[in-house]
Amino acid sequence: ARSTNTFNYATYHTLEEIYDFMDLLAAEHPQLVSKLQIGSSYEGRPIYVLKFSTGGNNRPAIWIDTGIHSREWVTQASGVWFAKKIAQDYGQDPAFTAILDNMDIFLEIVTNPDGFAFTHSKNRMWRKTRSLTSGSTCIGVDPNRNWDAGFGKAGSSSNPCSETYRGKFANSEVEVKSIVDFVKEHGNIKAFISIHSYSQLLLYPFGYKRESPADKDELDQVAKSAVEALTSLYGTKFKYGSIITTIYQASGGTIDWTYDQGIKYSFTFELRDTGRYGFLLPASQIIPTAQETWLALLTIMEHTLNHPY
Amino acid sequence: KEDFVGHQVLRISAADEAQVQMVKELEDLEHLQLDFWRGPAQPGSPIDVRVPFPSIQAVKVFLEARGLRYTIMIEDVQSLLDDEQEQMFASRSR
Repeated sequence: ARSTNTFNYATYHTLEEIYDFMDLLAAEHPQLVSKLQIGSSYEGRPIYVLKFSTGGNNRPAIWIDTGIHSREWVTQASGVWFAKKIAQDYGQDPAFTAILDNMDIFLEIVTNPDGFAFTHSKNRMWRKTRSLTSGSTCIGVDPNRNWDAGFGKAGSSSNPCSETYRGKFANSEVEVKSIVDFVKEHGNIKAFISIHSYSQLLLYPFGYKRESPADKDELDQVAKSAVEALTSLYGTKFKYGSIITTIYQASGGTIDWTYDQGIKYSFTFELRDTGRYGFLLPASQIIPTAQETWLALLTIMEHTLNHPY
Repeated sequence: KEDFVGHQVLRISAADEAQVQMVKELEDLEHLQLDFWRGPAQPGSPIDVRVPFPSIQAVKVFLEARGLRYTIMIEDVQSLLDDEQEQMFASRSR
């Protein structure tokens, strides 16, 4: 694409095309957008995060990531759409402008680059990282079981051949460790939103234990409002609640760790498939999915802005 | 490139906790090479599983023998993948 205005948001893209898009967006909006490299993947690919900032120094920030499970293609595609939306709405939409005038946004679109490249080259159904496990012929770790929150408890597998293999130790995956280091280094992230697909859920901690988070009532209220906003666009039905009560026990998960770090507004989305496509959601549904999700993200971001802590 | 010709995705409805446990037994049968897209969770939540062609008969016998209701969500995974590739190629050439 020659510009982000001619980029086709209604189709799936390769890793290279998404990385090119990031460069285009940063070049078109040098005052607002910068591309940071927070690490390199197991196979040596750069791990990029887009930073959207209107100034200040280490402002309170919102983190959004997509694609940690590489086969969930509608999430990376939505992440590309979110990036363009942020750049084009700043200065246009008053509510969103207020958010960016006071907070930074970090957006990691391809959180598992090796896995994503593999879904394009060899196996479209690949979910995990591509790291080798000594003593096993099976490859990869589930990057949403590898965080240091209830790591190793029930809700993940010790079998390297399992899709929910937790890895030999917490943060063994460089794709996870890079985010951990970034979050600790930054120290002022106030909302952390990790986006998956599919099953139309908006979830908050915990996944590894039944105990409710201290901020359960507030998180539940925010999730309720965010789901209402999402559903208002196309009627897509979402459920919301804690991970363990809404789906099942899952240990070593991203937002359990971020919440334990003190990031109160920690949420995970499971985006649509409203029909019968699962991970193979047709590209025609990318933009509607991104649009409805954006309304929920706005709700969470506004709440974060209006409830400093 | 891995191909998924003949792979089906079944959507299983577990009516109660006992049936959820039965599906979890299925999950442990590694030789079937099952890929749970939506794992067994709460009764009433759909369970979606990609079944490689060689395992389809065995899985359906397992489900029917235990009275577990299922529908075929995707008849042939590879044909959806082919559509997806075609769409990407067409948009790129446009």
